[in-house]
Parts: sequence; structure tokens; C-alpha cells
Amino acid sequence: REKFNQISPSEFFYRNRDLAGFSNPTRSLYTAVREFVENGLDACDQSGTPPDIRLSIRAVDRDRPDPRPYVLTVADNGPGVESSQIPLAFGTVLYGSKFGLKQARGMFGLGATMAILYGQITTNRPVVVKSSTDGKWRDEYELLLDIQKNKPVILKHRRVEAAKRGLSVSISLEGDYSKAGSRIRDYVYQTSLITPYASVTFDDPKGARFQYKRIVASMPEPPTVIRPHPYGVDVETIRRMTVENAREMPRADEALAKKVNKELGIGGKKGGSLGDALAGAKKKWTKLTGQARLMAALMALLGRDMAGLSRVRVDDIDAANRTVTYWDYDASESRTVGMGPDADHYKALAEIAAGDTLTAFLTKRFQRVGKSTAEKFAKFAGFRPEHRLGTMTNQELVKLSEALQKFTDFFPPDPSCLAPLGAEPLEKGIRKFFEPDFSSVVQRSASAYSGFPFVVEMGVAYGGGIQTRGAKVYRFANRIPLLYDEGSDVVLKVSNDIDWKRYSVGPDPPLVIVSHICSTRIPYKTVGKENVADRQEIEKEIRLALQYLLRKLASYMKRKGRAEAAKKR
Amino acid sequence: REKFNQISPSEFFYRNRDLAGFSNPTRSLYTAVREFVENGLDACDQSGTPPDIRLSIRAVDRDRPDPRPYVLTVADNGPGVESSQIPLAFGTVLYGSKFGLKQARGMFGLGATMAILYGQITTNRPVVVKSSTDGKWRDEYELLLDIQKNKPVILKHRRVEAAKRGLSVSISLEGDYSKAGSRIRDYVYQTSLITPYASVTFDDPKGARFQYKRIVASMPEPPTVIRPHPYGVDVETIRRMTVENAREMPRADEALAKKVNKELGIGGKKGGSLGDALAGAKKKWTKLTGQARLMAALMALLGRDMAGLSRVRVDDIDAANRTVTYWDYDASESRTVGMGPDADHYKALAEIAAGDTLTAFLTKRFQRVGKSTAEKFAKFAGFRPEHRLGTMTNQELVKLSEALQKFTDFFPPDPSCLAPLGAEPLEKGIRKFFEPDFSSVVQRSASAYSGFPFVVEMGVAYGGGIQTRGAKVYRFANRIPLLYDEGSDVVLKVSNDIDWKRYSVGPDPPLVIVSHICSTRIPYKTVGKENVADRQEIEKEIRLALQYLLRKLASYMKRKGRAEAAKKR
Ligand SMILES: Nc1ncnc2c1ncn2[C@@H]1O[C@H](COP(=O)(O)OP(=O)(O)OP(=O)(O)O)[C@@H](O)[C@H]1O
Ligand SMILES: Nc1ncnc2c1ncn2[C@@H]1O[C@H](COP(=O)(O)OP(=O)(O)OP(=O)(O)O)[C@@H](O)[C@H]1O
Ligand SMILES: [Mg+2]
Ligand SMILES: [Mg+2]
Repeated sequence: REKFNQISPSEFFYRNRDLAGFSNPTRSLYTAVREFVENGLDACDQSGTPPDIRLSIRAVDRDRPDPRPYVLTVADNGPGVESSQIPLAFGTVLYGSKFGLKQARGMFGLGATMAILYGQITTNRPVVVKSSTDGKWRDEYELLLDIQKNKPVILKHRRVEAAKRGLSVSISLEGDYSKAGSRIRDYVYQTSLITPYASVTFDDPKGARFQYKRIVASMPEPPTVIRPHPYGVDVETIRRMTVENAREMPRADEALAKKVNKELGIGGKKGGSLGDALAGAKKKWTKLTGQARLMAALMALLGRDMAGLSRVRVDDIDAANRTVTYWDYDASESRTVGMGPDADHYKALAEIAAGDTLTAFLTKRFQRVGKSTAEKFAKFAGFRPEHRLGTMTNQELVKLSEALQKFTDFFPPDPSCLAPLGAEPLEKGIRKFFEPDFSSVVQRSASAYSGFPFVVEMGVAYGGGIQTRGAKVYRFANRIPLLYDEGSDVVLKVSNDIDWKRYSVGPDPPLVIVSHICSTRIPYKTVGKENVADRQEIEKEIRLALQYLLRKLASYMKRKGRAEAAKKR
Repeated sequence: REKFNQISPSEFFYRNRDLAGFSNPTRSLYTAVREFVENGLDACDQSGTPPDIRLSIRAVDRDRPDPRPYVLTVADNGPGVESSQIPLAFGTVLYGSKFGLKQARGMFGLGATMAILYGQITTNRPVVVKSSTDGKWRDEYELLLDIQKNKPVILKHRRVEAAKRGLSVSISLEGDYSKAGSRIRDYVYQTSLITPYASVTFDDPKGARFQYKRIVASMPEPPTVIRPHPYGVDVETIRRMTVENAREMPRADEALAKKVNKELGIGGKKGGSLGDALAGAKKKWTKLTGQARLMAALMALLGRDMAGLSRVRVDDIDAANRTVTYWDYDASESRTVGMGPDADHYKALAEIAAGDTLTAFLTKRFQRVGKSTAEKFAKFAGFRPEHRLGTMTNQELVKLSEALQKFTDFFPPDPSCLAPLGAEPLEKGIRKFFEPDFSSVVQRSASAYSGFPFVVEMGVAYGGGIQTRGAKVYRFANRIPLLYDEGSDVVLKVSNDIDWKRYSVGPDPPLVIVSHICSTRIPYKTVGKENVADRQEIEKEIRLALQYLLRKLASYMKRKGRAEAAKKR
């Protein structure tokens, strides 16, 4: 007989931590650094603060050889996290503030917690989080994780005076700086390239300080949240949108009872009979408020007066199947009642459950759908424009969801919510870091995959200060440098396809390709965010960008060739 | 001000379902097939039943073009799932029976639920699960998933007479058989190769039947559960093992009160005073049972008699820090009390919390650690062999965990718990499927990575019925065919490194390589189980196996070359 168990999400990621980039001390030190740095940059981005990120890694015992325990600390000047949320944000997996549809580095709600988890299981030391949201008071927490329950354990909490706003997080973890060091330095250096408005300082275990001051003084426009787009919406999402849509069921408490009984004309007499209430409702139906109609309808259906209605909780009004399901507090059970179609109560209840019309739903809940597009869609999908969402059967919801994918006249997703780096800052960064003889940059116009808008920006640099031979590809997504597993990334797939001879570039050229994709959702292949899936639309934009830039390079190579030939003569 | 949310694990995998292999209708149809087939095979393996797996995929509407809804049904003759567990096993993510340390195809507790989730969000139809554990009665469930809450919703449940034992699961999902079909057929065919004792029947949407009867009549030895190995054990695991180790805290109910009061000599008098109880304890200490000593110690420490003790719940006895933490039911709060070191109560409580000695802990809780190895380890790690686990400070637990990784005299992990296919059945399968001129097979002796034992089995086949040109690699792990993302797999990494000229094999040879890794834990790179990480020890075994087989191939090629030359002459 098999023994079954439920495991928590933290337990799942503890057992399978290589999925999140914590496979060994080398990789884990790197991943912990990036998770904390990316959180700091996200926080500064969202509050419009030019980021000052301070990263320090020091060995606990300098005489021990790698792998060995390190103390990793990352501090920022961002908006911090408010006290009550700190234990949850850092001590719970799948808890965060970045689940909405907005461009951000974080998206899973687990990066920081995983780094803290790895520290705890290798050194058994708690994490120290210090946060000030107002620059006056700072909350300092020492936390451990209850990995089996996915809950934080608060060991210490104190509130002290603060000098400035910001957050710092410090963990002890087993790492291998001798192996991870060069990639951590690359990560810091590349972060500075793609975030030219951020200042990053890195104090390494050897006592060296790497400082990258901002080269752009002003913050770019922050990314914004957008409503979903019809493409890429499935039946589950539609179903949830219709459920939120149904007007809220009011609770039959004393205040409401008083109000409704008054309207029904039995307010004066204390607890007038149900019969009196229903008679009053029938008599005054057209003058009743929507709320009174709803309560009268429930009274009629369930045979209870307002006092009786306070003993139940209406859970579902299924207008399509003409049933009402409610929880009876006294009997402690759920009951379902059928409704007759001609009763007034049916009309009132159906009105509640019915929610918005199809066209109102589309224009309110999706981006860029106007009234005429909504009506055109309704015709295409075979629905009446005034069809109430709440009355759709499951069959109809599927038909609606499929039609949303197939209708070709929706405007493409709105890219104005995105915050690309911009061609100019990208070229500035490339020229500063590589000092090339030639560089060219392009920002493609926005595209979309599965309803998610994205923008590809790319740069190519040649010669000059570039020491490496053979095209070296620097990949970025939502301003995060991606340094591992390039073999499975869409950008490498495209660049490996290039026939270099077509562009007058010799074999093993001193060439750098910088690629940046930003989107409300990057289709990462793994929880460790190391490579991007080759969605068709993304692959196409990358290919077009690269071909454009390589043609520019080819012209330069030809001019250079002619200039050198002229020189020789 | 940021708004925080907790999402459930099903919500996480709904939003990020490409991580689990559900990125589009083509891939999703394939992944759904394999998740259900692998569950059926796992169930039959664990019950020692030669598997009969019936897979059917039919289009809901044959006139619609792909992608379109399909009904996918997988039925087996395994042990089924008992009624109360069915909604949880199939309707909850991270719920399953395969979290123990044993070779199995499943390991995450989410495969079946993800396939059901994908079906629901594309067609809104419930899953139908039918299960009979005894061949007399069958439970039939219709379930939907509450994705936000990670709970099943039971729409229907009935119990009918059954003809035989087994389980079937049937979902409606949007798929693309025109694109997924060839890989699904490959999957079925390769499953038959690596599981020669299983019969698999596949009825496809076109009405064709693919039947693979078993070519081996008897079941192999089933894999078994093993205790963990010292290597690859971290502080969290050690800490949990010591916590389980502490003897259970008995509940101070009436029955225990009677027993203890009797032992302390106040049993007769109804509710003798606390003072009498403690005096009795002091007088009779050496004759008291362990349980009576424990309760007397608590009485002394908390100043409560047995009746008073029933109003608290002891949560933690921290012998190292000499505190006891308990929940006071009446005050509804947690309290911590310090203990003096000389009191008898300290000795008794410490005995409880102390748990096993280090050597007893090692020999009982780990595989292959005998008394002498345990004592040798204690010396190496700098602990007294009789040091009680429960009295270790956090610092000492870390020291213990690190020493366990560094001690070189532990026996390697026990591979007898594994169930490899075997060289002979593997070669039989290879010869049947490829009809080659030459084949050679090897089963490497067991190795281990991070304390997990594994065995590599490999086969090479050349010429004859092999039509493809260029080495074609068939990858298997724990008897699962891996058909996607071979670029990131350790086996391709090794085979791409091969210098074929060394083995007298021309370019683009008609060559097949079959690789099978079995382990108590396969280090997959993704939740979708498509490729295996290149752990050093695994890469080494694969390389050695392949080199050995290619040398055999080289001898064959030379003999063949000489024979053909002789023929010419
Ligand atoms: N330095 C910081 N400043 C402000 N808020 C922070 C900071 N670090 C973390 N947070 C908050 O804690 C939450 C959890 O962080 P965590 O890294 O675990 O998840 P995430 O960033 O949302 O997603 P991901 O797993 O993709 O990184 C974040 O959503 C954010 O609200
Ligand atoms: N055909 C079956 N016969 C018997 N038990 C089954 C069957 N299918 C599923 N189960 C049970 O349901 C549980 C959940 O299955 P699920 O596929 O979701 O997870 P898993 O197989 O444990 O892990 P994985 O996610 O790696 O597949 C299994 O652990 C198993 O106990
Ligand atoms: Mg994060
Ligand atoms: Mg499974």
C-alpha cells in the first residue's frame, strides 16, 4: 500500500535546488549574488531611485581553502520592505510583489528565499535583513526558514533609528570564490553595462574593490502594469476574469436587514413575517434598489427572512443552470436550490450573477479593445454583444477563449508599458566597455509572443579594445545578464546560424554581440533564469536585428578595406 | 507601496507551465502522454505486475484541423490508487508517493496533475479517473482542479463493480497530433525497448493501432528504498534526522497521570499535592520508569502536577541551551523556561532530548555504516562516539555535516537498491529494434554522485537495419525515453566529444548509441525531465562506457575490413 505525502513548495525547491541554480558551491555563490542584486535593482526601478548597490563577499575563515563559508551582503538605497512583510517576503517561497503583468527582473517569488535556504542548509546560520522604508526607522530581522512548512521563523527583531532608506540582506553560505569569482565579476560588470544609471560597488574576498559608477544620471521611464491581451489567454484565465466580474454578494448583517426591511415596508415592525416581506417586495418591486431586490429574491428562493438569511452564505448563483448554492451555518453543510424561470427572484439573481456584457467585459478587462473591435469580435465569435458573461456555459467559455486566439483584428499588445534601455544608452555602454573601432546599435520596434509585448535591442562591436577572437555573445533579458547555459539560448541559436563570410568578416573576428530582450514576461527555460526559450516571434526579431547590424558591419569592413588598400598605394 | 501575494504551487506551475513541458499544443500532448504512461509503469513496477499499458488518443471533432481538442486515455493493470487518495493524487500538485529515496520514473509529485491542469485550461473539461485496487470494486471520479488553491474539486464519484485491477485516467486537452505524432510514436516504441517486460498498445487518432508485446516474460527485481548516504547530506537533513531521533513527548492525559502518580506513590490519594509528587520522585528516582522520570522532571521544572501538565504541550526540549519551550493552552501562549544543570529534572529531560549517540545515529540512520566505521568517523570529525545528537549545538551540527562530506572511508552508496535493465535484455531490445550487423552492450559497475548510487548501461549498434546516417543517440533515464533538448544532455556532451576516426568508423556511420542511467535520483535539469545534468561522476561513467563499446566496434570494423579485402582477392 503506497504512502502518500504532500510537500511544500520550499521542500520541493530544497530537494530540487539545482532547478533554481543552486547545484554546487560555485554556482550557488553566483546565483545568490544575482538574486539579491536583481532584487535591489528591481526595488530602485519601481521607486524611481537611481540605484546604489553595494555587494560584499568575505570569507568567514581566510585560512580555509575553497569551498568554504562566505558572508554575502547586498545593500541598496531602494524603498525597503515594510516590517510586517519582511519575514514573509524573505522566508516564504512563492511570496512576492512581482506576480502582476509588468516588466521586472523578478517573477517567481522565490529567488531571495532560495539563496537564504541554501545559506541555511550549508551553514545553519540565520539571514539578517535590515530595512528602512522612511529613512527614520530601520527594522532588523534575524530569520531562519522552516523549509518543511514554507514559513519564516523569527529569531530576533528590533527597530532602531535609521540614517537613510534602503534594504540590506546578509547570509552565510558555502561557496567557492576561486571558481565563481570570474563569473561574479563578469556579472557585476555586465550589470553595469545594461543598467548605466546604476552604481554598483563590489568588495571581494581578497579585499579588492570593483566600482562601477553610473554613466547616465537620470532614471529611465519605469515599466508599468498592463491589462492582459486577448492572445495567450486560456479558459482558466477567462473563467477567473468572469468570476471576479460577478458583483459581490452582500452579507445579510443587521445593518443590511434594517435597510432592506425598511424598503420592503416591514421596517417598523420588529421582525415582520417572511410573508409580509415577500408581499412588500411584490408590491414595490419596480421601486426597490438592486440590493433590496437581491435580498427579496433570496428570501423568496430560500424561504427565509433577513434574520434567517444571516445564517447562510451564498456561494454561487449559477444562472445558466438556474441553481443557487449556499452554505448553511447551522446545519454545517452546503445546499443547492433550483429556481423557476418565471419568478421575479430568478430575474434578480440572474442579474447579479450575469455580470458584464461581452463587449463591456472585453473593453474593460483587456488592453486596447475598443467598443467597435469588441462588437466585431462578438460577431466573429458568434456571440450576441450583450451576452452576459456570467450566464455563459462551460462550452461557451471555451468557444470564447478559442475565438480570442483566432480573431486577427485585435491591436497588437501595447509596448508602451515596457522600459527598454534605448539605442543611445546601449551604444554608450558598449563603447565604454569594449572601446571598439566600430559599433552599431538597433532597437527593433515592439513585437509580441502569446499576447506578451517585447522589444529586442541589439548592438555589435568590432576591433579596437576587443581582445577575444570569435564572436562573443552577451545576453541580457529585462536588464539581467545571462551567463550560463548559453547553448540552450535563443540568441546563440540565431548567432550560430550566421554565415560570417556574407558580411566580409574573417574567421574568428574580434567581435562582440550584445542582445537585450525586455518583456512583461521573459519565457525563461528554467527557474534559474539562465536562458530564453526560442519562441518563434522572439527568434525572428533577434535574427532581423542581427542581420541589420551585420550589414552595417559589412559596410564598415568594406570601407576599412578600401581605406587600407588606398593607404598601401 | 508594493502589494504582496502568496501563490500556490499549482498557480506557480500554471503560470510557468513551460517549465514542466506544457509550452504549446504539440509539446503538451507529448508530455501528457508520457506523464500518464510513466505513472502506469511505475505502479506496475512497484507491485511486481507485468505491465499492460493501453494508450489512446482520439480527436474530439475529426473535421477540425490541428491544433484541436483530443481525448487522451491511459489505462494500466497496476495496483490502482485507493479511493480517498485519488482526488489528492491527481488533483494536487506536489502530492505523491514517490518522494522516498528509491529508483522510480516519477519524483516531483506533479506530472499527472500538470497534464490534467493543461487539459482543464484548454478545454474546461474534467478528468475522469477510474481505479480498482482489488479487482472487485472500481471507484470512478470526475474531478476539476482549483488551481489557485491547489485542491481538487470532486464533481462526481461512484463505486461500481469491477472486472479487474488497474487504473485509467482520461483527459480532454488541446493538442497537435500532426506535429506531435511522430515523437509520440517514438516514445512508445522506445518505451518498449527499455521496458521489454511491458506490453504497450497505442490507438492513434487516425485509427491505427501500434502494438508492442513484451519480449521478456518475467519482471525484473523491483527497486528498493534505501537509507541516505553520508555524502550529499546537508545540515538541514542532519537536523531533521536528529529531530525525528528525539524520543516522542508523551501526552499527559488521565491514563498517564494515573500511572505516573501511582509510581510516585501518590496514586491512591486523589490529586496528591505537587510537593508530595516531587518528594516521591526524589525518594524513588532510581526505581522510576523513564516515562515517570520524564513527567516528574516536567513537574519540577514547570511547577505543575499531572493535572496541571495536561494543560500544556511541551514543544521543545533544548538540552544544549537548557531550556524547555511549551504551549500553555489556558494562557494561549508559548513559554520558555530555563533549567538548572544539577537538578534531576535536567538529567531526565536531557536524556529525552539527547537522543542517540553519534555512533548509534550513524549506524541506524545511514546506509552501510558499521560500528567501527562510525567510531573511526567520530575520531576523524573530532566528536566523542557517545556524544548525544540532541545535545549538539548548531555549530556542532555544521561541523558534523561537513565532516560527513570529507571523510573518505565510508563505503560507496549501495547500488543493490537499483534495478538496471541488464546487459542481456538491453542487447535483446537493441537487436530486435535495429536489426544491426554489429551490437555490443555493457553495464558499468555502480558509481555514485552526491551520495546517490547510479548505474550506466550502454549499447552500440552498427549497420544492418540501421537506416540513419551519423551517430543517433537514444537516451534513457530510470527507463524513461528522453526525446527533447538533447543539446543540453550529458550523453550528447560526451558523444559529441568523440573522435570517430580513432575507431575506424567513417564519417556519418549508420550507428546507434543507446544510453541508460538508473539511480535513486536522476539529476534532471528541468521539471519536464528532458535532459540530465553533467555531474562529473555521471559524465565519467558514460565516457568510459562509450569508449569501451567503440573499441569493440573498432575491432569489428577491422575484422570486417579484412574479411571484405580477403573477399576481393
Ligand atoms: N532589496 C529589496 N528591496 C525591496 N523589496 C525587496 C528586496 N528584495 C526582495 N524584495 C521583495 O521581496 C519579494 C520576494 O523576493 P524574491 O527574490 O524571493 O522574489 P521575486 O523577486 O518576486 O521573484 P524571483 O524569484 O523571480 O526573484 C520581492 O517580490 C520584493 O517585493
Ligand atoms: N496509474 C497509476 N497507478 C497507481 N498510482 C498512480 C497512477 N498514476 C498516479 N499515481 C499516483 O499518483 C501520484 C501522483 O502522480 P504524479 O504523476 O502527479 O506524481 P509522481 O509520479 O509522484 O511524480 P512526477 O511528477 O515526477 O511524475 C503518484 O505518486 C502515484 O502514487
Ligand atoms: Mg527576486
Ligand atoms: Mg508521475
